[in-house]
Amino acid sequence: MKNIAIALHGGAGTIEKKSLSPEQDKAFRAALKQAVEEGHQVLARGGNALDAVELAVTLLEDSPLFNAGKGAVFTKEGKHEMDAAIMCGRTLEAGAVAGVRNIKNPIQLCRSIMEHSDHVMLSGYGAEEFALNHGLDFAPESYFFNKFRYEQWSEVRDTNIYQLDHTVHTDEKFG
Amino acid sequence: TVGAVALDAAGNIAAATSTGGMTNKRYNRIGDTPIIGAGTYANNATCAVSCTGHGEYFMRAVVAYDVSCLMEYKGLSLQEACEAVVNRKLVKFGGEGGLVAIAPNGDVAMPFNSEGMYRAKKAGEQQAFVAIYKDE
Repeated sequence: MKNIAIALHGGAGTIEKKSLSPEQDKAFRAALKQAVEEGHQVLARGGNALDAVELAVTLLEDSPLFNAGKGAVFTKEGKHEMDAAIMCGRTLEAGAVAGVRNIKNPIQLCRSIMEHSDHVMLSGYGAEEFALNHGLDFAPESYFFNKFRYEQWSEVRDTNIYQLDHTVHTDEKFG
Repeated sequence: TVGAVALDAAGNIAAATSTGGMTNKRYNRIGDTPIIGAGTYANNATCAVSCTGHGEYFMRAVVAYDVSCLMEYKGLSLQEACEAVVNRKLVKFGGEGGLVAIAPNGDVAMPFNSEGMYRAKKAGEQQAFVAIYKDE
């Protein structure tokens, strides 16, 4: 097999052994393994690096375990607002989105922006309009709802505290 | 936040990152993820990088591009560049988090300065490596 490789992450933070149950530990590892194996298969079949990273991130977005796509955290308004980016090392082309809502897979929108627009980053409603014009999948708010994320948000929604997805630490920037 | 970097058989590399941001964020806050050079970067001449962590610090430290610059201008290896940025520069800023990175020669680095990072890699015909905690 030629020199191919893939690496991925699902977030960093205050993740200690005591913070995950054996079942949660197993679920996280299974999701990571599936994403890395499927991304690697793309490369093993002769696919390109862009396709591999797009697929791996799509799979992680589709998992409710991680803070992206389906598992996205709640904003102060109780919504889901997502950011994403993709970049090609060969051409230095890039596509990015910021503050998009109801886009099922923001990373696929990034790829579309990279390949079908003269721009690098689109945000908010404009990015959503671009997604609509290019046939990207949308999802209702209910698709992004996650009980664990809701409980995380419920603890801080009446404060000015904001939190990293996998971190117990809080930062009261506007306190 | 999730992200991936890859090297294909043609020797090309790429990076991708996606996030829901921070719980209870407001004012349309945007982190480092979609900012090319901060949370995501790829250049066949050096490396591909995807970051995760407290975005404000990653933006100020221009983390992804800094790793690439240390390789391009200072001649550091991928591992050395990642170590310098994540465990020295970023720590001075007070930034918690980590990244995954890959170089066109197949080197992979997954440094982080937090308690843990959900991470995985698979190279060539090797078995997949999956880890969460610092001591793995």
